[in-house]
Formats: sequence, C-alpha cells, structure tokens
Amino acid sequence: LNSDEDLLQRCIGSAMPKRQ
Amino acid sequence: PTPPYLKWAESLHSLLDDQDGINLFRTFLKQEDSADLLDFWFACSGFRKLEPCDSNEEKRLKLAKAIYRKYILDNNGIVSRQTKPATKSFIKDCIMKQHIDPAMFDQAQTEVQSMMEDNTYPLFLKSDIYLEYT
Repeated sequence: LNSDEDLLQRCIGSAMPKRQ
Repeated sequence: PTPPYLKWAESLHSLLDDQDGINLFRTFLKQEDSADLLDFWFACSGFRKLEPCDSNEEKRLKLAKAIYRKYILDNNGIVSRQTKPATKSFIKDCIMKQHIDPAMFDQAQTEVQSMMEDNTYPLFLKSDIYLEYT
C-alpha cells in the first residue's frame, strides 16, 4: 500500500521540529 | 550555550525537539528493531494537527486507517505490543464508526511515550551511538 506509506511519511514529517 | 547533545539528555521531549537528536535516536531504535515506536509517536502528533473540517475529512479518515493498519492492527508489531488492549479496541471502534477525532490516538501515543521514557530513551543515553556522538 504505497499511498498509505506516502500519507504516513507526510504526516510524520509535518510533526517534526523545523530545522533552526 | 549548552550543546544540543547535552540537552537531549534532559528529557525525551528535549531529544524529540531537535532534528539531529531525532535522527540519532532513530538510528539507535533501528538497531533495536524499534523505530516504529518513534514513527508512530510522530504520526500521532501529525494526525492531531490536522484540523477537522469538511475539506479534509476524507484525508483524516485515510490517515487514521493508515496509522491503524501499519502500527495497531498487527499484534506482533512493537507499537501494538506496547499498547493496551482497551486502547486498541477504542481506536478500532473509532475507525469502524468513522468517528475520526483528533484525539483518537492520544492514549496510544501516551502509552508508547511512557515505554520510550522508561526503556528505550535511558538505553539510548547509555548507547555507543550517543556516547560516540558526544
């Protein structure tokens, strides 16, 4: 399920702190 | 100023607040076959940030199902093993009823976080990966 994986990766990325 | 790697030793949250800290912790967890714990923790935070509104209901449902399928459904997965049966049933129920609440993964995230705080995070601070980095 590639679309699941894309969705998850984007979601995880959105929660990461932004680089200073 | 305090170097970032010393701040990482203050609390799990200080570690997860820094991109380099996250990357190093993830490398450690990968060695322990536990990287899903960290990915799930961030997936829950990302999910909570998605505001419920008409334009993204479908996306929220898809994402909730993707999180459920990847981390909760497989009883042998590390996240599933660290989550209480009642918590898993609650999430399953939300999905079945399409009751997609921003807080639906909060309890599971807390349970996984406690496990990291009690177990993998202290191990990380004693690991070769962290000590070599410092």
